[in-house]
Amino acid sequence: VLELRRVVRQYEGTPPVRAVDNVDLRIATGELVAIVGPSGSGKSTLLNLIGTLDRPTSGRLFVDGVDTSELSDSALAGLRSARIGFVFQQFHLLSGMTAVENVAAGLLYRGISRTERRKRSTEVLKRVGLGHRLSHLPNKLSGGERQRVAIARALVGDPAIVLADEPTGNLDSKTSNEIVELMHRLHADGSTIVVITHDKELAANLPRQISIRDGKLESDSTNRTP
Amino acid sequence: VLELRRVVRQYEGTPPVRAVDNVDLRIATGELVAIVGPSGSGKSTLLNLIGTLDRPTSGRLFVDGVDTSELSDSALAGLRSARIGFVFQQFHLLSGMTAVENVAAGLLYRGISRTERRKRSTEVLKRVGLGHRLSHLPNKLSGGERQRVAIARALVGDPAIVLADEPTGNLDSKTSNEIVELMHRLHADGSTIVVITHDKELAANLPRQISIRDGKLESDSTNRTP
Ligand SMILES: Nc1ncnc2c1ncn2[C@@H]1O[C@H](COP(=O)(O)OP(=O)(O)OP(=O)(O)O)[C@@H](O)[C@H]1O
Ligand SMILES: Nc1ncnc2c1ncn2[C@@H]1O[C@H](COP(=O)(O)OP(=O)(O)OP(=O)(O)O)[C@@H](O)[C@H]1O
Ligand SMILES: [Mg+2]
Ligand SMILES: [Mg+2]
Repeated sequence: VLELRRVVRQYEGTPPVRAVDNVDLRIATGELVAIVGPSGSGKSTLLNLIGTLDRPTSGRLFVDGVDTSELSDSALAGLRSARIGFVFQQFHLLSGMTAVENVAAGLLYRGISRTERRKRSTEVLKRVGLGHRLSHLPNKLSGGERQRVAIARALVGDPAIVLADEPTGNLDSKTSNEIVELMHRLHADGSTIVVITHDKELAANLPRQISIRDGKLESDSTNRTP
Repeated sequence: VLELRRVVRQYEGTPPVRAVDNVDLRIATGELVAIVGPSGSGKSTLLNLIGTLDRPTSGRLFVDGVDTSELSDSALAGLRSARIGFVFQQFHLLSGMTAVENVAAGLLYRGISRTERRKRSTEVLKRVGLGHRLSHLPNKLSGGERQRVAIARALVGDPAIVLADEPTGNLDSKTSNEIVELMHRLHADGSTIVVITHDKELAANLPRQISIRDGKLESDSTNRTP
């Protein structure tokens, strides 16, 4: 469902930075994959490319078999909002909106009534343990609470593809396990999930681990334990 | 060197939130302490109070034996910049300044020449592995690189007291270990260090762990292993 062919993402500068350096990668529908690697190795850049939030400097990205280089920005945005839920490493919540409003924003333009958006957003926020923080603005939330609002917003639309950039970095182990549980359940329901994580235990418990170093794929393994 | 007596921090609202609920705490000079607890339990609020970035709703905070309620905001700011280095959970880098400029900002108002500020900032950035990113703006850095710039800025002035709010949340284990190594060395040189962390291994390896739940001190232990 996601395929990268010889993808390069280079940032200009002195010197230029090759954040993703000639990556070939295929992720099949319904896979659950961890992306690991040192800080600065290109993981977020890679996930942004996979999520069509960024375009390659060279190479091709195919989503659902469609060559994204042939899509306009608006067509790409349409594909993205219909199919992909993205959890950002830096959350990117809207500061003027409450937790529930931030999550509900993930459901706009789908013909869902405001009442129904509110209802679903409340449910997802309760699933991530924030039922008591629905009307808090982001600056009135803890770091881990903001992270969970970002997760809720990515999941509220039941996306076919979930891309999560270090979703448990600000969470204690109990809360983190609950989020991982949630991801496993979405996966069991058919979602394709790609998670960047620095948590070795989390990564080891997923069926496939891809490791990145200096913008290149270093290893790509599959757990053989059942 | 740091003492809290019956400290409360309550946020107004419907309902009000008692983020720190009647905490008594003493941290002696030269201690190395971990603060752990669930997401939303009050750790960052507690650290901000300890670091004089916030004032209690009631109760007293003493820094170096001085009752902070008797200091004006500017006197407090002076005490803080002379004695305390703070690593924020959300980094708070200045977006228009490069990595080295952000760190150098931690040395202003000390009569240090610009050349010397630049030199020291470059050194600290190299110590956290960012020698190759000195002139990058924050939006041209990865999440873990921004975290390390925040760490470098907190440490560049050799503060007597280091308060770090989840300093390794965005780092892979190798880089994280390097940061922890650095903290142990500062501690060996006499700094008082308080670290909020969700990393159980990191916390277990510090001489003292304080755990917080719902704004209250739940436990306060000291490692007996040498
Ligand atoms: N300005 C505010 N107004 C109301 N409530 C707030 C405000 N700031 C924080 N809170 C609440 O106070 C509680 C404690 O927040 P704090 O940031 O100290 O938690 P934390 O232990 O650092 O959590 P985390 O591990 O997620 O970073 C949270 O439940 C949060 O929602
Ligand atoms: N706009 C930019 N211009 C120049 N270099 C950039 C830019 N954005 C990112 N980089 C560099 O590209 C490299 C890869 O960044 P990326 O955010 O993908 O790393 P990462 O693996 O997600 O790291 P982390 O684990 O710290 O989040 C980093 O070394 C970073 O400094
Ligand atoms: Mg990243
Ligand atoms: Mg916090």
